[in-house]
Amino acid sequence: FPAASKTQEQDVEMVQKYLENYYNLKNDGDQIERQKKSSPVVEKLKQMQEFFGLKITGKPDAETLNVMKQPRCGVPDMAQ
Amino acid sequence: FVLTDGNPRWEKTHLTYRIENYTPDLPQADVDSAIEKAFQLWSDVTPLKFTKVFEDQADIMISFVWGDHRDNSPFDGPGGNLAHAFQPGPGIGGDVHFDEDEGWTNNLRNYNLYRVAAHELGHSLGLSHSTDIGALMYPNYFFTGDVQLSQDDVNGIQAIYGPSSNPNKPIAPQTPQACDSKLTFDAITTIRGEVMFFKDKFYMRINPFYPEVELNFISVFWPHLPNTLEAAYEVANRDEIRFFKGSKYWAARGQNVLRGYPKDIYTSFGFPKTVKNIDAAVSEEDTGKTYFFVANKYWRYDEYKRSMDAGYPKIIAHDFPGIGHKVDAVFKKDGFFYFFQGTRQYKYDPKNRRILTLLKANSWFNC
Repeated sequence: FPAASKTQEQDVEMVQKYLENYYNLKNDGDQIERQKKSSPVVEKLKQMQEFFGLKITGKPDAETLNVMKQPRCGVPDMAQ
Repeated sequence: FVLTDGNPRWEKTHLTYRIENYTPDLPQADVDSAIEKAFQLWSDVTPLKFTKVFEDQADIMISFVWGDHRDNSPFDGPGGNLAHAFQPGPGIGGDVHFDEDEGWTNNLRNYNLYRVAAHELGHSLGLSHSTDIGALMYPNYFFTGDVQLSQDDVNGIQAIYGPSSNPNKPIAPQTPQACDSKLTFDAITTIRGEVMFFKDKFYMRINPFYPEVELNFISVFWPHLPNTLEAAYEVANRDEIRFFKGSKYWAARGQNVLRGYPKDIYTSFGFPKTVKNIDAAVSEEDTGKTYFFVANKYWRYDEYKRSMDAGYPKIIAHDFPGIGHKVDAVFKKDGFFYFFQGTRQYKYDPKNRRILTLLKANSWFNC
């Protein structure tokens, strides 16, 4: 296997940022790197995959990354 | 559809809006027009009325802003977040912010302001993101040229504000549901070992290695094909798919529509001018014969000779016993023809010329 490329590192950051932005993932360090089966990242990824009708893997697979990279609307913010 | 948490809504039906500033990407008149049309989409189906004001605080304030613009959601430069809006309420409630780092357009180029405004105003009125890919309230940007509320959007907004008293109700397209027992198809074809079903502006795709039906816009694969195709078939040995609508057809290899298309069916296939459109088509890889179904007749075309076989058209009911008088769609798989008529599907054995099984049209979707 090739060593982690710059692109993959960028993908990790992108997944982290996406879940923080749209799924209220708390940013407390390198969560993606040390994700476990029940980690918040996996749970949030599953929520996102379910919403978009993707295969629910809990992993940032190619299809999930592809959807995350599409431009979209931001969070419908709370007036308060 | 999904309502915003806590079901916030405007308690009055007459709302004001103000465009605080303008993007330099478009003439001001185009911005005004895009915003006005976006409001009208929602007012057409609800009792809501929107009035534009030019000074002071309006219920819905609209602005183009960059980066951190002093709310709780800074923008992120080009791409990514395009815009956001606040749920109904006083102050910042209902306001719409467009990311000025995007290029705003009034055409198919990214990003169409009318399309994005229509979505954001849904938030301003109390809708959250929908899971229906055909809905305006689906969170990802996709634009094929028309902006209209889907039935899902209409159901959502009417759940909050009730229906409009206007008797002229706009037509709201429904996104096809794979497991809807009333589902019918416009066209179906095999494509590189998969089967694609076409309905309105959507395709549904099944793949033996993937249990879920993939639903998306036809334009995701073929941006220049029209919606509501009428027939499609694969010429496997040329790795070509042909799509038909009216008297025109397009040929594609993979995701690329081949140059020089659309062409007309009269010059290319030899149909007489009395044939206005093709209902269904299927090609046999082993013989190179393509069957075109037109009303109650069918024609046979030879893909090798590139000419229509003599003696056609013939009556469908004579040569395909039990198939009847009109076919919506047909494809061939594992030696059998699958004919579709409305919500019915016939598995047909062409060697013995008989129907083997009657199925629901959506039997391929593991419902």
